[in-house]
Parts: sequence; structure tokens; C-alpha cells
Amino acid sequence: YKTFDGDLKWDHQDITYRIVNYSPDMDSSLIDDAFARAFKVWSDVTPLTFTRLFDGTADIMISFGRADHGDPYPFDGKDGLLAHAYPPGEGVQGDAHFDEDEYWTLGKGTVVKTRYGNANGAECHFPFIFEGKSYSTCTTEGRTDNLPWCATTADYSRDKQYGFCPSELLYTFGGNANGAECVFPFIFQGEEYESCTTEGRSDGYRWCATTANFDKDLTYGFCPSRDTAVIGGNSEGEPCHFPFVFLGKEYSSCTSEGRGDGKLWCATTDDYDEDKKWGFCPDQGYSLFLVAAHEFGHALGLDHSNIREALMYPMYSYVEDFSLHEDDVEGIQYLYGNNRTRSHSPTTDPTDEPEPTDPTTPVVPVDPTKDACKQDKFDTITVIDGQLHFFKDGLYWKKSSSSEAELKGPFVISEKWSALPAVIDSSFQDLLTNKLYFFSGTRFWVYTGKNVLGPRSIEKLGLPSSVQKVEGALQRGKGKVLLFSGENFWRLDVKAQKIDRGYPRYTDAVFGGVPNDAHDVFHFKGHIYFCRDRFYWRMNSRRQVDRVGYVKYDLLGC
Amino acid sequence: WSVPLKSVFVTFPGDILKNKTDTELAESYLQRFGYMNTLQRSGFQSMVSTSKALKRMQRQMGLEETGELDKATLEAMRQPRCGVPDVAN
Repeated sequence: YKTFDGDLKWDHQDITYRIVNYSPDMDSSLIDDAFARAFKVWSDVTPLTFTRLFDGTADIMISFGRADHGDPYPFDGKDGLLAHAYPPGEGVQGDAHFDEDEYWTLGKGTVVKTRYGNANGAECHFPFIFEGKSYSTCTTEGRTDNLPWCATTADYSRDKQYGFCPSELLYTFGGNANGAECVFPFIFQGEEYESCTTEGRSDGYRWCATTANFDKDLTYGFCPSRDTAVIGGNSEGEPCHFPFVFLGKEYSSCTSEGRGDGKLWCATTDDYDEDKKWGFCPDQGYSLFLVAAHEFGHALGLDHSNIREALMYPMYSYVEDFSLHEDDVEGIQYLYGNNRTRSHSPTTDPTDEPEPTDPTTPVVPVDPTKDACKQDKFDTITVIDGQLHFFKDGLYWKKSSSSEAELKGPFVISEKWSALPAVIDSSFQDLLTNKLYFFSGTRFWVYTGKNVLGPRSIEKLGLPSSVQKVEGALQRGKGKVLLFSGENFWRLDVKAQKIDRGYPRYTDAVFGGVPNDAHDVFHFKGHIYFCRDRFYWRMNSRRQVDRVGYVKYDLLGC
Repeated sequence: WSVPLKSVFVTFPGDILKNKTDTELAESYLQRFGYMNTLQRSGFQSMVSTSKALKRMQRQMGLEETGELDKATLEAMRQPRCGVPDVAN
């Protein structure tokens, strides 16, 4: 760990903080809670206490802002810099700033907390079923007042549990109208507005009047972002408009076309070429809790650590079950001493799910709440009997090739293929014999119906001992399969059970434009898919990358 | 065969341009996070060589200290991160 030069620290232990403004990305109660939990990370291991002030000057003033936000260190748009904070002291010292151009979540995608309805403010359950149709976003279906709503359990028809989603038609935040809803149309400087606007502001926040005439009544509030709203660009808070036209071509989903960074975007009107209105599509977002805990470390006097697992390491990475690293504890206790009366208990994210039940024990039922849509990435994805199979940590889900098909699972791997370990790196079905090949580490198994051969060493196939795992398998006609590992691939003659001569070859020499460290490679509906993290690169039969997208949305149908 | 579809890159209004070359990215990263400047005992601030700065950055990030702008270093520079400099100024 490192402290700032001169060991800058607070000269008192009862630290105050104030949340100056809110992000429209999350309900204000979730933001309050994320900050409170981030402070608790530090108060658990020191004698420090943190008290929230609602006005005046606090030791730690917390605010959201974008680009130039009033200090000499501007933010840089989406991604890149996420936040910064100043070491302890007077004035701006001790303050923490968060980049509004980021998508702030709890680290695992959109969090939609409901209001009103009958679910006591529970979070939306996506997907949910309403009148036989599955919904992955809030909807206005079934209502005449245009208010978006969602079910808070998987099946509205069965449970009838629902709440309303963020909407300017329901409430505003900040401003001076005590959260009243927008009134449309409203007059501002003689002009009539039919929706929230950023006019009159330099910070990009969308606002509306809460009476019909702002010029006369001067009451206003900020508009909460809907769950389908875009991030950044020049249309923050507006929903994508599908289909939209870009460079003369029509798009019905988010695209990375036109960008060199691969980020998915959409237009917010029907014609980008004409209106030039756009924004990034919502993604997993950054955990406000984790980033805040790091920034508060600075605000208390810790500089960056060079231990990768420490909270004070400068790079962001999402961790599911957070607990403060020993290095952070030593650092903060060097400044403030320890607190023997408080236990150092790990802090968990409220969205944490229980761990899956032991998948190797067939008698233990699968946790039905284990949701494929909440997986960041899969161990392997493959096609078995025409259905996409997604494997992860002893479980698998399957989906038929129709895009409307329902995702089924999770199922326990060991119940179907009892010889297999929990983690499957790669798999393929031989087109000639229908045999299933599974790879895990340096071993592989072959299933013919319920009969299994293996495990055998992959060296028996002729792969070198340097190959630690097979990460992808691609059918190349009958009897030949390409096996991918690292930046190389080999061609396996399935009948001879041997690698062909002339291999390995470099993946990027043959498959241009895809990541050469893909962890899943498979063939599906005439295309080759290369997956890295939560994204896929789709290649057509002419080996041209014709689409980059999200596994979650396009393949799983979340 | 192996050439990806040619994409047309456009300038999106309101976007903060990040289409920097690798060298430009590295230079701005090393500057922004304090690796290029060193404060001498005399109080004189001097610029260190890019290679030295890269080594310092690689040490801080737990990367192999090559002093060169290799793939792992570039990847680290593209990661989302905190805006507080790694080397105090």
C-alpha cells in the first residue's frame, strides 16, 4: 500500500459526507446504499465513523459530473477514467467525483428498482412473462397511461407482483419540485417542450418542468433514465429507436458499425444520417459500490497500491463477493489504527446470488434462480443436436436455433454426463457419428449416447504438451474439426483421432478481424462465432466479420 | 478471404475522440498518471525517457518490465481505471 506524501489524513475520526447530486442511472436509494456500504468497508476496520449531511459542507463531498466538471481534471467520456478523489484536507480535498458518462450499476447490468405497484419497491425480475410473452425490459403493454412497469417475479400472470419503472411521468429527482412528475408540454423561455430536455444546462442532465410553465413557476426536476436509455453520446437518457438508418443502411439492434472501438451504439431517432442523435447501448456498467469504496480510500489518505487484488489498485475489475484485501487493511490502519471492537466482516453486494448447489451431486436440485442472463461469460458454448448449449461451472442451459425459442435450464452437467468435471473448456458433436467430445484442461471424454470413453490425455490426439486447454472447436466439413488454444489452432481428423500435418497455424492468419484469444469458438447457423468475455464476433462463410454483439442479448435472448 | 469487412469510421457528435495511435495513447497515459515527470531533490522537475516511464508503469501494474510498448502494457492502458495519478505530483 501507499499513502500520499506527508501521510495526509483526517485529524478527526467522525468524518462527514454529503451526496451533492445523483446519477439518473440508478434509483437514488440504491445510490445512497452503495455509498453507505462503501464507507462501511473502511469503518469496519478502523475507528472512523461516517455521518451523512444533507446540506452545508462535509469533509467528503460526493458528486457526479461529466467531462469538465469544475476541477482541473476533466473526465473522458464513457470508459477510461471512471472517477477520482482528493486526499484529506480543506476545500476540494477529500471530495470524490464520479464520471456521469459511465453507466453506473451494481456491476452486473441494469438495476431497476420499482416504485408503487404492489411489490414494496422490489427490483424488476428480467425476463418476466406477461400474457404469454417474455419481457427483458420494462414495458407499457397492458396500460393506457404509458407508464412503464415490470413484474418483480418471473411470471406476472401467476404471481401478479409488479411495480412501476423509472419514468419522468412518475417522478423526478433533485431540482426543487420534491420529486413531482413532469408536466408535458411545458414552456421554457417561451418555447414549448414535449419531453425532457438538456436545453438551458451545460452539464448534460435532462430536466423538465413540473408545472405547465417553467418561466412563471420555476419548478423543475431531473428526469430518471429509463432502463432502455442510451448512455453518453448526445442523447443521454433517450431510448434507442429501432429500426434506424445509418449510412443508408437500416439497423434493428445496437451495432458497432462506424466505430473503431467496437462499442455498441444506436440512434435515438429513426435516421442517424439526418438527425445525428445517438448514444451507447446499456452494458454491465460499473459497480458504484466498488468504485466508491476505492475513491473513499483516496479521500481517507490511501494512494494507489501495486497489488492487483487490492481495492486500491488503480484498475477497475468487478468482484462478486467483495472483501477488503489485507494490503488495504494495513494501509488504512497505518493511518488511523484498528478497531478492535468491530469485526472485519466481508461486505457483499445486495444483488449477490447464492452460489450454485454442488453440481457434482445429482441428488441436489439446481437453484432455479441461477440465471444464464446473469453470467458474465461461459466456460464453453457449443451446438448439440441443433441446440445451443451454454456451459458454466457445472451447469448448462440450452436454446433451440430459433431466435424466439425459450432458454431452458439450468441443468446439472453431471446428471446428463456423469463422467464430466464441472468446468468444460470446449465441446463438439461429430457430424458423422453424433459422438460428443468434451475437453477440460488436458483431458477429453467421448460420449456415445450414455456410454463414455475417457478421460484421455489430449496429447494422445497429437496436441503438444504445451497446450493446457482446448478453448474452441469448429467443424470443418465431415470428419475434420479445428481445435483452438491460445493464438493457434490445429485440425483434428476425427476418424483417425490424430492432428493433421501442417498444424498448428496462427488463428489471426486465417480468421482475420476476430480476437486471437477467444475462449469459445463454435459454428452456428452457417456462421462462426468467436467469443471473448461477453461479446461475440460473427464471421460469415466468406470469413468476413459481419457482426459484433453481446452473447447475452443475441444468443441467449436476454 | 481473411480480411474483415471494411468499416467506415465516422465521427460521432458529442463523442470524446479516443481514436489515438498506440504511441499517442501511451504518451498521454504516462503523462496523465505521473510516470513521465520526476521531481529531483533540487526541486527541478524533469522528463524521464519513455522507456524508463514504461518500466515504472509496468512495475506498478505488475507487468513484465520490458520498457517497451508491448501488448500487455497497451492492454493495461486501455483498462477502465481511477483518475488519480499513480505517481504523486
